Amino acid sequence: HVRTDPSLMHFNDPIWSNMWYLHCADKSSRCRTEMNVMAAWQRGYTGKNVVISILDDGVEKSHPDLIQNYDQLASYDVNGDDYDPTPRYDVSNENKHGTRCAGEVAASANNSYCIVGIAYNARIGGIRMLDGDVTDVVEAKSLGIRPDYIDIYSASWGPDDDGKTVDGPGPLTRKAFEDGIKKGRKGLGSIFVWASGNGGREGDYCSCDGYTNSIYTISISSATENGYKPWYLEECPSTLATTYSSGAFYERKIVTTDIRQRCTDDHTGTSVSAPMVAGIIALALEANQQLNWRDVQHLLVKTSRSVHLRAPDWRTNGAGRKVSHLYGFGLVDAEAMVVEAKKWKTVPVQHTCVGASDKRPRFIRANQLIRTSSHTKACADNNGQYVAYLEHVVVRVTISHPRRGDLQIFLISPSGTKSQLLGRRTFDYLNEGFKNWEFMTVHCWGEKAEGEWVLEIQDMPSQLRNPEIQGKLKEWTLILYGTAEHPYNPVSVQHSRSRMLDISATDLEPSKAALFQSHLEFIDEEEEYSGLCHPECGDRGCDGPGPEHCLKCVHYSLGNEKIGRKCVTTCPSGFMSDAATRRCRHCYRGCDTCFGRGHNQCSACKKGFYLQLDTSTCTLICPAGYYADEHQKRCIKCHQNCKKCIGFPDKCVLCRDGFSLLGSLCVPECEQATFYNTALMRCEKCHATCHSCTGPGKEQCTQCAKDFHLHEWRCVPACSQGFYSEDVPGLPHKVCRRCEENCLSCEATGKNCVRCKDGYSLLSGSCVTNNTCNNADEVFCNMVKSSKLCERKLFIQFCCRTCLLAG
Amino acid sequence: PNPRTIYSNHWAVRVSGGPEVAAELAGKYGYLNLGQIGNLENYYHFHHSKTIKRSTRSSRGIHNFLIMDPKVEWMQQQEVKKRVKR
Repeated sequence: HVRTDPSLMHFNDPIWSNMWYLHCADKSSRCRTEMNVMAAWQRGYTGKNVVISILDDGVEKSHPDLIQNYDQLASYDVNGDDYDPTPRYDVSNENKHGTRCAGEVAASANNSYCIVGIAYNARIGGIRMLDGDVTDVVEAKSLGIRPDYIDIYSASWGPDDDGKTVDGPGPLTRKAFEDGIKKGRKGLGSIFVWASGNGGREGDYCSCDGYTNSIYTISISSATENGYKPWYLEECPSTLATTYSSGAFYERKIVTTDIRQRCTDDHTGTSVSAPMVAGIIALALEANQQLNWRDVQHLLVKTSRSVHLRAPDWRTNGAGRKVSHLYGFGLVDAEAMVVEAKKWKTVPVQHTCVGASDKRPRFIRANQLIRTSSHTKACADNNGQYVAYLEHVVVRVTISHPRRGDLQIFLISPSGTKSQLLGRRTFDYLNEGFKNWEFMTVHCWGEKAEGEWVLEIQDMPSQLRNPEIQGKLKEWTLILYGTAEHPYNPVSVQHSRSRMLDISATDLEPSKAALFQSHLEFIDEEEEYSGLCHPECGDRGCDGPGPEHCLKCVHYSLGNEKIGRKCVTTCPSGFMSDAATRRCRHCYRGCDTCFGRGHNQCSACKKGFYLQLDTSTCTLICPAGYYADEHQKRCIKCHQNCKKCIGFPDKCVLCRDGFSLLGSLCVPECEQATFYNTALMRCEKCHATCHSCTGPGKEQCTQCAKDFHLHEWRCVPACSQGFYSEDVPGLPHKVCRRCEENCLSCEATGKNCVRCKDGYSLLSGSCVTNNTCNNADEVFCNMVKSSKLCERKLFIQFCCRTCLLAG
Repeated sequence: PNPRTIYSNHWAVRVSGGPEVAAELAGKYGYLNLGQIGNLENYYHFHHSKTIKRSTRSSRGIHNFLIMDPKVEWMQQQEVKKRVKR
């Protein structure tokens, strides 16, 4: 057994302390080190001699945290057709993405700059291909750059995650994937790691992305620090594994390198997770360079764990593996990966069994479930195709449908594992259906393939549709991938995790063994502890000195078996003290203190949440009719007349029906030609000249009475000199408009002046200056005349009078 | 409305016989041969500078002659794909 001791590994990189997902320096905060990266480092694996390339918008090769591991041979600029992947710089730093991903993988360690990459001794390159028109050619070129040199390609992009796109690799890119896994890494197969998608908020489903949904890519999703689904996460059954990533604003984020030689603590999305797994795979490849592309997928399936990731659909498949549509097989475990990789025996050759296509058309009726099944012998009669043990399962379907987003598709394996191949997508209103679309699931991994497979399709209309247009399942085909023999050595199958982590000095290469022997603490489980116990243990015994070693607690026990327990005097923030069981129990999400575990049993809220007293709930946003009081951290009810208020109950910004806003007050709406007198608390008459008003005076009209004119913000019976009267549609009164410049009075239409100011003369309805032009000779006046400039109001001052006087 | 396909002035062409044959074909029909597509044998990247860079209609004219050439086994005008960073 190896105990990870963070104090044995310290880096001088300034943001190392913020890398909460790798180490747990601050004992008072939550530990999220289940990815066990440091333990893999302590075993001596840091990505040496492994080459990773980031397919993105470029990589800043001169970044101080990347320069040491940067590899020119793992880089190319497909957009610019040269060997320099440096991103194009602009004011918005649009092309920062690739550099951020690269840092996660292979930022240098102990260089006093930014962070420590997960594979901090790996070679890192960048393929710049997103900063231009992306075509099938561009993608195929990018995926095929030096496949014998680059081990891992990490891509954190894809078709739009808008919840209505169904798109995937074109024919050349598909071929590039196939060539990569067949010929890359000198026949071992290129490893393609892919971010599963960011369309969670749009209700997108990652099965609609043909890249993450491909058997050739390792699709990675994300979990927040507290093990929740991040807001951006898409679900689907092709997700293989998960890493920690960013989440809500009150959860910690991921730090990495940024362009312009900077560091950032603001990198979010599933693009955090794909490079993390690329780094962890690099550690496994260092442990065993002979792993092929399927070995790596098997390793991830075998070693990833559900730990405390929260999903409503965790279930155990027919091969005994826990799997979910949110996280695949769970959180990656770097230490387990390297340990397993070290002793890994290549899995048997991959077989593909393509079932017969079922072309019987079936109508898909709204609000009904159609079920169709296929019995397969998994090509048992063909040695080269027989699939006894499953890896990926693909269902190729052709469906027509008037609104694609209303469809849900499920696949049930012979062992009873139900994968949701497609979820409803509210925004997908398109009537394109699916044409030979391949849905993929990894949920049946390890199960026996033979038997009855059931396909279920459900059409749940999200809005009114023409009942005469129905969907139709036109064709479906089951494609099974797997092996004819059991993929693992039967002996190793029985190993538990603790056995799996067994290590001896002989497991390590001599140099590494010498280097890391001093870092390894071997614990003899049989040895009894005879020292002093922690005071929180009381006299009840312990097997070590810390509060986590108590056999029972004097006060309260905090934690659980999975993440470890310890004894505490009082329960910390976010927990309630359960006196009956002497345990600290989690309050509901967002509660800081509580009197029960329910969502409506909060007594104070965490930062960012507000307590609603009448329901004892903590919410991020106060409901309508309440405002968020930052000081008290509570939702306070607005004044009864307010629909919405800010800062104070009576500082209204929106009123209930029947009330209108007067300043920041909501006052009753008064009848026509009356106003609300706030002193007397009643409606009173406006001035006779007003149609509506804010007070009794004639200067307080907001609209004038009929037959009155709005003139200089007053209501008058007639317009004064220099103004004309005009009707304005929608207003009960007329408005006085000013005649044109230099005009004393004008026609009722306002277009023609009838009397000019002194010093101006009337010419074609306009007032022109009496001054003459001194350059208006005959030629000039002929030009003015022939161009008819004097007929245009814009040019009427243009020496017209001078030319007219001159004849 | 459904998103419309945008065609570029780049083509993928499958030609057997090596880079010389591809270069000869490109020259014959006025294309610039940008070389083999990544690691894909017999697949070449052609560019036609006199075709509009982005269009909602696929190009015809000279391109029809290229596809009819017996040495061309497959050809595809490249579509601009919307790809987003995650």
